[in-house]
Amino acid sequence: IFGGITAKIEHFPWQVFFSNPRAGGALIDEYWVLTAAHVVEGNQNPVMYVGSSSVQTSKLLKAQMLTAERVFIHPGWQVLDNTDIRTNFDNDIALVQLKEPVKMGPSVSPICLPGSSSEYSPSVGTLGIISGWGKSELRDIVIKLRAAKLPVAPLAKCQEWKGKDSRVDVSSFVFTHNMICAGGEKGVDSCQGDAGGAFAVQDPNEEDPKYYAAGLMSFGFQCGTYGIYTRVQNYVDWIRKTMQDNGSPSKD
Amino acid sequence: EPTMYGEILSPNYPQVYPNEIEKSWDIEVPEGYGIHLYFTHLDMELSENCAYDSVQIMSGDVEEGKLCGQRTSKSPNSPVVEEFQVPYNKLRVIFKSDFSNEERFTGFAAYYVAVDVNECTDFADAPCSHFCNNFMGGYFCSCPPEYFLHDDMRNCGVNCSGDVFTTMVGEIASPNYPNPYPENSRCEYQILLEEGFQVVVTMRREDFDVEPADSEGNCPDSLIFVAGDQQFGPYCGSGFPGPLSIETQSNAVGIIFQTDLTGQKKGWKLRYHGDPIPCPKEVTANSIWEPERAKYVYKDVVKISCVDGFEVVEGKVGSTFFYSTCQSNGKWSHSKLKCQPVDCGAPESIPNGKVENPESTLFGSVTHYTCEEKYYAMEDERGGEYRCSANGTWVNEVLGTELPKCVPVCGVPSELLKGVQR
Repeated sequence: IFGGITAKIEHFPWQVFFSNPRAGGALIDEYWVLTAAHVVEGNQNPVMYVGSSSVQTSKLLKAQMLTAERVFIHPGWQVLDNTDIRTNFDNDIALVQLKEPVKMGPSVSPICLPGSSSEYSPSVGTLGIISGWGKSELRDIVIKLRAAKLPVAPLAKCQEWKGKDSRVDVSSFVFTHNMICAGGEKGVDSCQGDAGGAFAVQDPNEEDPKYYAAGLMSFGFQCGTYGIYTRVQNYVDWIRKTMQDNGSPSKD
Repeated sequence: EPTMYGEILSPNYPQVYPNEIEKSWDIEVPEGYGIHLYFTHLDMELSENCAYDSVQIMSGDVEEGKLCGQRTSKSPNSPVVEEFQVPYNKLRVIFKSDFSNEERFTGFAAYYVAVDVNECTDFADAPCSHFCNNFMGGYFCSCPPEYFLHDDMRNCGVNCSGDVFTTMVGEIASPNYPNPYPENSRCEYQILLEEGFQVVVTMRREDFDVEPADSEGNCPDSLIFVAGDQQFGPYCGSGFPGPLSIETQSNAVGIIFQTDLTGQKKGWKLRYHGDPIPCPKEVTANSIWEPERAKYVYKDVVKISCVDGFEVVEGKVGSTFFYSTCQSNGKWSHSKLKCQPVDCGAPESIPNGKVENPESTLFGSVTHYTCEEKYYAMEDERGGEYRCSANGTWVNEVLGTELPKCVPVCGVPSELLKGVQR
């Protein structure tokens, strides 16, 4: 997280830590974790943890470890042999079904899925919060959870972004309406190691603060500028159907 | 040794009897005989009440006579001057003289013979209950036809016991009815009907005439009915004192008619019939009897159904009804079975929630489920209340028998992130 602050897991109880590759995810149910497809691509048995602000090994031993029963990558995700040259992050979304249900509490609880109405399609300027143990301005990885608040930006801002690094050809990347562009202000952004975590937006229909996962951290060109997030609203039907068809392992 | 006759003479008879002498003779004839004692000579000093000289005749402690003075025969054809006749077989004769016999009295001469006693007539108490037959030296009793002589050889009775009545309707009367019943008898009858029927005895007041009770209320002659552990009676008197209809509740009834020696009356006559034994119509809570009747009798079968929410439990099996049969003893079969409230048992627990421990788990009881707030909430908020239903399951009006689900509350962090923006 660039431009953020240290946070406690109680601020982001849905935050899931993927240890290898280091990434994030969002708990959406007792048995299901939502993450980016590129996080679990090629890794059918990710090891995950919830409930700890710190990902120091000694702290993780005390946290709840989650074991994957099965990984469901969105069928629209483009499978590549060489992921290093990926320019198409469309449908960067995946579900991890867990073997055992997660016990909820103050440091572990799910984030809501967006509703189907347009109210849950965040407009430009809408603020969202992100969290993760990814790269910061000072360190490639961090031990303590960091968080930041950033606004939704026009997708064009991401498309038109021109960095200093001439090796990055933005125009070669695919941009679709399955993506949300956010950030661009004061260096606040997600970065490597944060992918799969939720871009959480406050539910407009609730008086008390309640967050839904508007986006999932997907990719970007330079940390501290704009970032592209998978638009979760477009996948709610797929998510619900996948969950419904597969149920919970204990019920099978 | 008893003798049939004998002579008694005063001392020195026929010479002058001595002064100051007392002599006695014990006369004994065989049993069954009386004694005829007669004097043919009596010559003794006369004094008032025979105080000086006397001959005294004693029967036990009773003085039969005391003689003194001179006697002569009143009949020219008989030498007897004085005689005694006693119905007993023993007498004592006592002769006494005082200090002077100056006129030279010669005393007495007496004879005795055994004479037959008519036991049938000579005594105040009749020795036989019916017929008395005297013979020389004794008597014997005899009885009318159909009577027998008891072992005491004095009393007659009748052989009236042993009849067993098995027909469903019948009439029984005391011996000789309406003529006087026999004395000193014990008649035992039995009414024995098939199981499941009770003997009902009916007696008209005028058909009963038995020697009435004494001043202490004891019946000298009595009629008693015995049915199992129950006894009806004893009854006696003129007119039946008991209920006109006696429901004995038993298929076997003993009739005992006991008479004493005296006071024979007309006797009694009863009728009986068999009634199917009734079973009580028991009002048991929370149950319905089919068919509904005012009275149930032997072999009737009823279906006893429990009202909603109640069941009968036999062993480990519960049912909503059972059949009961009116038995021959007047009791219902399966009478221990009762309709009791259905027990739903302890409600099942649910993950991430809890169920309150209900005060009762019986039909109609209510329990509530709650989820572990604030991290879980009930999937359907109407699914908290469950009621123990008639079929023994906990039921929610929305979810039915399905248990409520506690689902995680989403999107609400326990702490809010603040002050991120600068």
